[in-house]
Amino acid sequence: YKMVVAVANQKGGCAKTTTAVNLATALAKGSKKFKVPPAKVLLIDLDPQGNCATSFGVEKKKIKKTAYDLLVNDSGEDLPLMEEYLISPEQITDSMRKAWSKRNENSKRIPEDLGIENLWLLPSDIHLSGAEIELSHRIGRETRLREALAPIIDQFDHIIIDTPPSLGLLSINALCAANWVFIPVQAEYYALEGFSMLMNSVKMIQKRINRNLKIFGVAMTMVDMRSKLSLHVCNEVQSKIPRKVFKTPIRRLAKVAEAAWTGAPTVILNKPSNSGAGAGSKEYWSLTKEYHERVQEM
Amino acid sequence: YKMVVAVANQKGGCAKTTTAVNLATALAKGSKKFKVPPAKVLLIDLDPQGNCATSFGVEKKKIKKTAYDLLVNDSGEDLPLMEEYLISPEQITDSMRKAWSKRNENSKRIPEDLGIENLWLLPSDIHLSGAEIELSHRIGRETRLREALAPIIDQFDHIIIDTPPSLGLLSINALCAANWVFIPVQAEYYALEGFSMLMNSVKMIQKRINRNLKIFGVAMTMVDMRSKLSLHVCNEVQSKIPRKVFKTPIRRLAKVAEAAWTGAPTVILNKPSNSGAGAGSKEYWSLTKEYHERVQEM
Ligand SMILES: Nc1ncnc2c1ncn2[C@@H]1O[C@H](COP(=O)(O)OP(=O)(O)OP(=O)(O)O)[C@@H](O)[C@H]1O
Ligand SMILES: Nc1ncnc2c1ncn2[C@@H]1O[C@H](COP(=O)(O)OP(=O)(O)OP(=O)(O)O)[C@@H](O)[C@H]1O
Ligand SMILES: [Mg+2]
Ligand SMILES: [Mg+2]
Repeated sequence: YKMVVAVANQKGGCAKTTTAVNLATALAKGSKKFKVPPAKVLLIDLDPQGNCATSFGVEKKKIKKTAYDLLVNDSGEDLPLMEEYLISPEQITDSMRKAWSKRNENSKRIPEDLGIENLWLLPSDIHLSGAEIELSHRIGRETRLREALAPIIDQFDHIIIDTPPSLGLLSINALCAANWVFIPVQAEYYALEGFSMLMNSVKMIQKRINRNLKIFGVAMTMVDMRSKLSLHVCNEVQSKIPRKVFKTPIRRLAKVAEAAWTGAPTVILNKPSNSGAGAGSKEYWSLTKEYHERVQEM
Repeated sequence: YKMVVAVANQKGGCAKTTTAVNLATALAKGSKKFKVPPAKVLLIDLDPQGNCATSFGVEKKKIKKTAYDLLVNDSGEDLPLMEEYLISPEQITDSMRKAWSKRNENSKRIPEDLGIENLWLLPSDIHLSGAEIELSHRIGRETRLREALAPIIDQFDHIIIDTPPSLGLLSINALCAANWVFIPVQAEYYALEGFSMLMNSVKMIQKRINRNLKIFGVAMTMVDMRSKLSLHVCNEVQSKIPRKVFKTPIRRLAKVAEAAWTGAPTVILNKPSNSGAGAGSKEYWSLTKEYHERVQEM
């Protein structure tokens, strides 16, 4: 089983980026405690907002190539993907450590283990929003990403693709390149309406463009255990797609959002713990553990 | 000054729909306390998710025509917009009251004043996401909405347009039809990155397609006064565009999100108050008051 996973939901703000970034990082890093072996992971940002790079403190001005270059590249020869296009684990580690000291000016020592070894990033920026119009007239516009990834797909254990909040050509490219789709659903009312819309779109893509696409899982995000609305939405989603909803709900926790400001995903910034700063980290580690278990069961 | 206002921000989940719905409703209803006279308002939903209709308890299956029909209609003759396309104030009132009794089964009496007189709604649904591809080959694809609204623009005091979380053809149509753009910004870190992206896009639209487009205002949403990150984002946005940020920040309040579940905007569901259920309503009424004051100053 090749794990190429699109993290998608056209509803805005449901934690697609936060989930893609923390899942990819936890899979790459691995943890004995959560029984997740380290793995080689590629994180692809297919959203022109480019929030994946920000999540690791990577400065946009320093980025040489992005997903835009990959999608519109017409030269046809095998691209030197690994060296030219991807941000390496060393560069990601360097950016995180620099971003950390910028945010924590008064502390001397950068945490020893703030670093990552097995994670590569294909970043994006605003130019990517031009790709939708530019590609719309080209033959095979929906499968550009799948073709571009073919030469390197075997070098990774997991490829995780963050997508924009829409069902346009960029998300369709991600859903064609992927064989799995992972769906974060915010525990709020409008999210219910979007969920059935997404289910229909996945069915359409399965029928017309990518027969292999299957739903890997659904994660409930920004859950507030005290709110009747939150629990109502969780129950509704559970009843629509019972076996796919991950057991670990991700609660709304300030430290998860603050991690983006510090420039490192919460799973490596905060030590997992039952409460306090590490609560969100623990929840994303448990989610990753369940991801790994479900892969093993296949 | 014709007030045609696009509520836009390509960042997902920053409260575009919640702001468009509450602003349009408060402008239509009016309030002596907040010194806002009642006005004739058209709310247009240009997001395929169709969350505006949901906000008033309007059932999607009952909708006859949507924004999709308006945008792709090629017959060219003057469309019978008001009767055929728009949901009337009576129908909106009826939907809200029905949705209210469904959610509050045990209570007998529907609140007397749960109703609206001066608000018309052009709803949308999933078909609208097909419009982006269908229109992309047509001449004048960016100005379809502006042309379609021309015959009825003088019948309303305010036209408020909700947009999807992207800068595709649908949002561009809204920004071409509008002479003002109102920008909700969530007080979270990723939102900062999106904000400068949006500023650049607005400049491009001003230069190339709609010389009249100006920024009417920026509203900080889902603010948490206790969070350093939240205050940091508010300060950053304030420093980038000082005179345009509305004085009233909208806090993250559960009752604002729950109103969508009940099927009525919080400004008419909850009596404005300093704390408790009416706090969000008061904040959106203050925002509407400031909107009205800024219109007066022009
Ligand atoms: N568990 C959480 N607790 C608190 N805040 C969260 C959590 N997960 C995400 N957030 C915050 O909520 C906001 C939305 O999350 P995020 O940007 O990841 O969603 P998205 O689906 O990628 O949005 P978009 O649709 O714009 O791409 C961000 O500001 C993020 O920091
Ligand atoms: N002030 C608030 N307090 C609490 N929740 C809020 C507030 N405003 C909006 N919400 C909730 O946050 C979520 C996002 O808001 P909303 O859907 O209005 O944003 P949007 O920008 O329209 O999203 P999209 O990008 O998907 O169109 C919704 O579930 C909404 O109910
Ligand atoms: Mg995102
Ligand atoms: Mg919306």
